[in-house]
Amino acid sequence: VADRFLETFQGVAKAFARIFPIMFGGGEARLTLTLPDDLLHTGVDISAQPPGKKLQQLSLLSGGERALTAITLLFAILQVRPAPFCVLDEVEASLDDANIDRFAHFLQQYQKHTQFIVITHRRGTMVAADRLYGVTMQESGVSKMVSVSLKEFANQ
Amino acid sequence: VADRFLETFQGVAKAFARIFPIMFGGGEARLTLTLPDDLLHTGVDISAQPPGKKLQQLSLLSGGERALTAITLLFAILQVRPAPFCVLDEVEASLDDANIDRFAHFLQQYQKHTQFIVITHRRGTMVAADRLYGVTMQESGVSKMVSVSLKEFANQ
Amino acid sequence: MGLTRLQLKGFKSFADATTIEFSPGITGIVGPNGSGKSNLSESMRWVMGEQSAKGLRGNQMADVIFAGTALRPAVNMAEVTMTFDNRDHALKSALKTLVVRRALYTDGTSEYAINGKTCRLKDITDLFMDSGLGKGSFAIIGQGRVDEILNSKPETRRDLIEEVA
Amino acid sequence: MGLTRLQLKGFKSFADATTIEFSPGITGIVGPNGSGKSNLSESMRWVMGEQSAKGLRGNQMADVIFAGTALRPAVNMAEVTMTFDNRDHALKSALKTLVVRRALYTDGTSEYAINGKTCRLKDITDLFMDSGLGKGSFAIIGQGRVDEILNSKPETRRDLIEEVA
Ligand SMILES: Nc1ncnc2c1ncn2[C@@H]1O[C@H](COP(=O)(O)OP(=O)(O)OP(=O)(O)O)[C@@H](O)[C@H]1O
Ligand SMILES: Nc1ncnc2c1ncn2[C@@H]1O[C@H](COP(=O)(O)OP(=O)(O)OP(=O)(O)O)[C@@H](O)[C@H]1O
Ligand SMILES: [Mg+2]
Ligand SMILES: [Mg+2]
Repeated sequence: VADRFLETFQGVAKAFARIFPIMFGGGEARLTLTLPDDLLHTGVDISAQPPGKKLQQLSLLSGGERALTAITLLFAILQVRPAPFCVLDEVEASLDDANIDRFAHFLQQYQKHTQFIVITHRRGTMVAADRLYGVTMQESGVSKMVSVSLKEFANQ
Repeated sequence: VADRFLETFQGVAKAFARIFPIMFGGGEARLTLTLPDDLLHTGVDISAQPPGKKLQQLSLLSGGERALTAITLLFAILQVRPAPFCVLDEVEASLDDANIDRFAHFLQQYQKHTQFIVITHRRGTMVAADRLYGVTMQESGVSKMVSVSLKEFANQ
Repeated sequence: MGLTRLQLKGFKSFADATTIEFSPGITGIVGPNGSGKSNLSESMRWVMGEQSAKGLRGNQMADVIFAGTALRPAVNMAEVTMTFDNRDHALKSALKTLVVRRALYTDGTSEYAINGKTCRLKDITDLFMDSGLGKGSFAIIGQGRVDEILNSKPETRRDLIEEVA
Repeated sequence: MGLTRLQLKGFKSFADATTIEFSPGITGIVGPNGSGKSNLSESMRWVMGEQSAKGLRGNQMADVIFAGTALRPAVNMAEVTMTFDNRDHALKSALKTLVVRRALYTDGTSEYAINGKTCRLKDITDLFMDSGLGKGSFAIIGQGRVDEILNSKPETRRDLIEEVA
């Protein structure tokens, strides 16, 4: 069990360190074990250094940098162990448009192995989707699903 | 002291109930005292009912409905006691475009009495501003202020 | 393994019977504030065995039952059914298609079923164990919760990796 | 009362001396993720007397001093100055213009001044008391914190209204 954990951890750590500079356009990040000699009780530490900046505690990162770091870790885990499907509810709300495009690009890479259901109000994410479903409340308080044309959004 | 609190509370409660349906395009909301006979120890309860929906606990409101309710309360307080200035850091991140326009409209009403500094990445808010300052990091890790033309954003 | 269909009736704002077909790739869900998008993702967590009412933004589990509107009465039951293509057996079952159903009545009665056969909640959660979709799953990220992993304890993150190991 | 100018030097990512002029109305602050926008709003809270390092996303107050980059060395001091037009005396002072300055050195020394005259932190926080800009102010809403008021205890909200009463 400890072996499988270590193997998985090392896989995720490797993927995390590889994906981060692609997601951020540079910089570096690491996952480390707090107790490398005690695999049963160890925790996992995260360090993230956006491009050109000094390595500082996670709390000092900006709202968008934190979201992107967490999204990077998600993709790292999905790379090592693709979940059958993944539901993301507005995870990119704090990303600027340039970062949304990078995020959307990653969705397109990973969707071969993982089905994505992405709730969003950001255009950059919508145009990356294969299809869009709209939720409406024509009758107050009652939700209804409708199909939405991708072209409609691509032109906004 | 208790009298001033009651007077202020009643003013804010009145403004909150008035502004909410304008902000939400309908519906109603109330501020109530938990202990109306004990002004020294009373708390303040918030109830909010978006248009056409049944009155339910605040926790069931959507992300955008919660943000808009909190923003409504802020404007109610500003109406009764305009703060000299007000700094808003991405408070509208979860609002859809229709709600952003309503929020931006309110900023324009209240800016006569309160100076607003609004950090945003939403176009609808940017076009309501009187001026825009950009923060850039041309040199990695070092922030620099630049002036930004409003036209530049209005055309995006 | 693929999610092929989601059906809701009486779950939160989805008063009427609703069916959504899913295909491989990226499906975007869009709509105005308060229209019901997060309710959709919560319906999936619920049918997969979520037991925390607070985790679904309520005080008690009955809060997921459609409570009525100004024009419509409340209903007495919430029901969600999820259909999976399990030909790769990513879920712990020999079956190739899995239809998971959960219902809750206002009187507190719960119903659980797999492929039409009544079962316990535990049978449903066992199905998703070790698939990355189990309890504490990283695969369903709720609104406003994306950077929770950065705030969580080092030990909690370790559990997350343990879950997929 | 109006905010007329903000000056920063060595505060978080604002390594170089920076001056921002403010006018009445709505000023928008825009820029990419991580560029320094929230650092700006935190500099205002800091010069107005914020004493919680955690409230400024750090572990200790020294975390607000520019820590250097790959190409630039750290500095030994953070300094913020805010200038106010106080002709309506919304701030507790008979003076028509108020220049509030705060500095922190890496050795832990702090400096506080109003209109060039050294003072204590308390003199600065007293200035803003009852203006709606004091401790627990509703008038500066941090990123990701807009709906905090909905989660807060009824008593905390009462304090908020007390603050402006
Ligand atoms: N049991 C229930 N019965 C009826 N309506 C409910 C029930 N539970 C929640 N709702 C309603 O569902 C709405 C919230 O839906 P949801 O959170 O899915 O919106 P959303 O589309 O995600 O919006 P946003 O874009 O703001 O996040 C609320 O207005 C709430 O009143
Ligand atoms: N003491 C410091 N020295 C140098 N850089 C710092 C210091 N403290 C914070 N920073 C940097 O400031 C950046 C964060 O800035 P800020 O939070 O203002 O960004 P932002 O423009 O608000 O971004 P977002 O749009 O994502 O919210 C981080 O990259 C962080 O590394
Ligand atoms: Mg939502
Ligand atoms: Mg920010």
